[in-house]
Amino acid sequence: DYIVVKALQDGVTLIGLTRGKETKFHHSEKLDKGEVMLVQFTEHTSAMKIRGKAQIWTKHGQLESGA
Amino acid sequence: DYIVVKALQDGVTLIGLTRGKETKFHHSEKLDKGEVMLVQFTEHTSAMKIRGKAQIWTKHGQLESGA
Amino acid sequence: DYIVVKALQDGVTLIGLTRGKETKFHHSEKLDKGEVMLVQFTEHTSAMKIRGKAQIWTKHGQLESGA
Amino acid sequence: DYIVVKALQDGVTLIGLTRGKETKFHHSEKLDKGEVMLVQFTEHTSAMKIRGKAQIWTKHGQLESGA
Amino acid sequence: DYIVVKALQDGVTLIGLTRGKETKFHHSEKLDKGEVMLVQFTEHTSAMKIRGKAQIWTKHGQLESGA
Amino acid sequence: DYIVVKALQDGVTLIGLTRGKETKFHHSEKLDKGEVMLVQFTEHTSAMKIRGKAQIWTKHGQLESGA
Amino acid sequence: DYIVVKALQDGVTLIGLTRGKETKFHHSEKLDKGEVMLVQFTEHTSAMKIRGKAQIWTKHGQLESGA
Amino acid sequence: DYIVVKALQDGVTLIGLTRGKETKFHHSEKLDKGEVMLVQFTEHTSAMKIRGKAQIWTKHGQLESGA
Amino acid sequence: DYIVVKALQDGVTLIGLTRGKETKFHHSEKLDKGEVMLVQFTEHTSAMKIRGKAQIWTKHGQLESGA
Amino acid sequence: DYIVVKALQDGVTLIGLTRGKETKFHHSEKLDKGEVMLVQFTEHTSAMKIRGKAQIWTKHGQLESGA
Amino acid sequence: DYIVVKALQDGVTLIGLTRGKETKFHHSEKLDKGEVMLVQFTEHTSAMKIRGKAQIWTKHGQLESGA
Ligand SMILES: N[C@@H](Cc1c[nH]c2ccccc12)C(=O)O
Ligand SMILES: N[C@@H](Cc1c[nH]c2ccccc12)C(=O)O
Ligand SMILES: N[C@@H](Cc1c[nH]c2ccccc12)C(=O)O
Ligand SMILES: N[C@@H](Cc1c[nH]c2ccccc12)C(=O)O
Ligand SMILES: N[C@@H](Cc1c[nH]c2ccccc12)C(=O)O
Ligand SMILES: N[C@@H](Cc1c[nH]c2ccccc12)C(=O)O
Ligand SMILES: N[C@@H](Cc1c[nH]c2ccccc12)C(=O)O
Ligand SMILES: N[C@@H](Cc1c[nH]c2ccccc12)C(=O)O
Ligand SMILES: N[C@@H](Cc1c[nH]c2ccccc12)C(=O)O
Ligand SMILES: N[C@@H](Cc1c[nH]c2ccccc12)C(=O)O
Ligand SMILES: N[C@@H](Cc1c[nH]c2ccccc12)C(=O)O
Repeated sequence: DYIVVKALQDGVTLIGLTRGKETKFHHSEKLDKGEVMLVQFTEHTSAMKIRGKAQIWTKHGQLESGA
Repeated sequence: DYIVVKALQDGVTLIGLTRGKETKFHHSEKLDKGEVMLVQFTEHTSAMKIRGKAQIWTKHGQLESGA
Repeated sequence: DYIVVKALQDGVTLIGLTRGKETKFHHSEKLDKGEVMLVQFTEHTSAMKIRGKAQIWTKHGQLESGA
Repeated sequence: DYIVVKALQDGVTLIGLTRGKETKFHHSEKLDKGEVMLVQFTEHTSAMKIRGKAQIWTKHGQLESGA
Repeated sequence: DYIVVKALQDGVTLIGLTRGKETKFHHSEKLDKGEVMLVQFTEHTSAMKIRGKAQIWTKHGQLESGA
Repeated sequence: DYIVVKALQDGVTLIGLTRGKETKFHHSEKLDKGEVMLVQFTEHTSAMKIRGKAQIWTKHGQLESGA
Repeated sequence: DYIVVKALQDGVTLIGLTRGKETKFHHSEKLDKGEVMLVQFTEHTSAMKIRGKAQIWTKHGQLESGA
Repeated sequence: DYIVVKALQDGVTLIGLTRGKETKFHHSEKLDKGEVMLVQFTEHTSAMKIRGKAQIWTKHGQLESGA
Repeated sequence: DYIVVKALQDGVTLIGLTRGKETKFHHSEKLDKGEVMLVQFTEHTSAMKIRGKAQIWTKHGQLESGA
Repeated sequence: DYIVVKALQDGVTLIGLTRGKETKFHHSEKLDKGEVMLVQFTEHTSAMKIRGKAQIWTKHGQLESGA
Repeated sequence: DYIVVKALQDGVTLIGLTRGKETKFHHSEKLDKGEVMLVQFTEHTSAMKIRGKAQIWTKHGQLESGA
């Protein structure tokens, strides 16, 4: 399983949270406007958080993040 | 399996409940308006609870939480 | 496999029943109006019971509990 | 595989029959009107019986029990 | 794999036949009108026989038994 | 994989043929009109033969046996 | 995987050919008009041949054999 | 995976080619008009060749061989 | 996975390329007009090349080779 | 799982990020206008980043990167 | 998983890139106009690059490479 994120503005952040007993941020990737990330759920990442305005494609459909 | 949660207001909480004989809260993630979380069911999380107004995408369709 | 439950009133209870030779209640989660639970069938939970007025999403479709 | 049962009257019973060489009742769960049960086929349950008026959702569609 | 049987009259019988070199009846369950059975193919049951008037749901569709 | 057979007359026979190097009849089940059989392919049965007038449901669709 | 064969005349033959380095006939089943055979590909049968007029149901659709 | 071949004329040949480092003919089956063959890809057969006029059913659809 | 190739002219060649670190031709099969080949990807074949005018059926649809 | 990227201008970069505890760039592939890359998620690549104007095909649909 | 490439001009190149920590070209196959290649992702190939004008069929649909 992977998701697709396209930044609609500068400074969008895609955060990976740790898998396991604890839930912490292990990586935060900055995206500039127009940049696209494709990221999997992995052995180390069982949750993700997206801040800022972005288009997101998931297996449940497409949505936009941002206030 | 993962679900997608988009906060429609500040202070939405996404809670992970423990897998196993006992059922306790192991993590509670605060979401501000517009923030999006993508979270899996995992070895440690077999149930989730969402409080506050949010859009939720699941394999059974889309719904909104909140009074 | 997981189901989704949204409480339509305060005091909805979602009960987990034990897997195995015996069938007992091992956990009962209270839900206030608007709160949403997503719960899996697990190694410890092979049956569930829902009391009170709630919307339920399952792989066989959507239904409402309550008199 | 799980099924969903919603009692349409008080006193509906959902019975689990044993898996294996013998076929006996191992559990009988009473349901009041409006209560919903979600139950799996398991290591101990390979057959089920439903008595009284209830809506039943299965992978083959929806049906009602009761005379 | 499971099938669903709803008795349309009293005295419907659902018979389980043994898996293996021999084919014998190992269990016969009586159903009264309106009662519903959900039964799997199992380690001990590789064939079933239904006598009397009943509705039957299978992966190949729905049918009625009875003369 | 299982098939469904409904006898449309008395004296319908459903025959199981042996799996393995040899192909012999290992069981022949008589069906009276209206009786329904549900039978799997198994470790001992890799071929079946149906004689007499019957409705047959298979994964490839529905058909009728009989002259 | 199994196929379904219904003889449209007497004397239809369904032949099983051996799996392995050699390809020989290991069984030939005679079918009278109206008789139905359901046969799997197996450890001993990796090819089949049908002679005479018959309806054949396969995963690729339905066809008729015969000149 | 299996394919279905129906000869539309006498003398159609269905050839099996060997699996492995070498690619040679290991079997050639003659088909008379109207005869039908159902053949799998196997441990010994990873390619097939069809000469003469025949209807062929495959997972990619139906086609006819022959000039 | 297998593909289907039907030569639309004489002298069509279907080439198998080796699986592994090196990529070489290990077999080239000549096809005359109307002849049909069905070939799998295998332990020894991870790429194929087709020269000359032919119809090709693949899991992604149908196409024609040739200038 | 693989994705497809077609550069719509010169200087498009497709970046592979490392799988594991750390998230670093391990490879950056330059694409000129019209060039197409097909890339898998792998043992070493669990996230990708695309900069510049390109068409991207993923299992969730098609999109364009670039401001 | 395999893709299909049909050269629309002479001199189209289909390049295989290595799987593993490093990403290098391990093979480059020249295609003349009309020639068709069918290539898998393999133990040695986890990325591909296509230069020149060609039609490409993938599981995400069909596209053309080239400026
Ligand atoms: N560390 C948690 C992260 C997580 C996954 N899903 C969640 C749902 C709610 C809260 C936390 C989580 C886990 O692996 O289970
Ligand atoms: N600890 C429980 C959590 C749970 C999962 N599904 C449930 C349904 C009802 C109540 C509790 C649960 C378990 O892993 O089984
Ligand atoms: N303890 C039982 C619970 C159960 C599952 N499905 C049932 C159906 C009917 C009654 C009880 C059950 C079991 O694991 O098998
Ligand atoms: N004990 C039986 C229960 C059963 C399953 N399917 C049946 C069908 C008919 C009668 C009994 C059964 C078994 O596990 O096999
Ligand atoms: N004992 C038989 C029962 C059976 C299954 N399918 C059949 C078809 C025909 C006759 C008997 C059977 C077996 O397990 O194989
Ligand atoms: N004994 C044979 C029975 C059989 C299965 N499929 C067949 C097709 C044709 C003839 C015989 C058969 C076997 O297991 O292989
Ligand atoms: N003995 C052969 C039979 C066979 C299967 N598929 C074929 C296609 C062509 C010719 C022969 C065959 C085998 O198992 O492989
Ligand atoms: N012996 C070859 C046969 C083959 C399969 N697919 C092919 C494609 C092209 C040429 C030969 C083949 C193999 O098993 O791999
Ligand atoms: N020997 C190569 C053949 C190959 C497969 N896919 C490719 C794509 C491009 C170039 C070569 C290839 C391998 O097995 O991986
Ligand atoms: N190294 C990370 C890369 C990653 C995958 N998915 C992510 C989501 C967010 C941030 C980083 C990642 C991992 O394998 O898990
Ligand atoms: N060597 C890399 C090749 C690769 C696959 N997917 C990629 C995406 C981006 C960059 C490189 C790659 C790997 O196997 O992982």
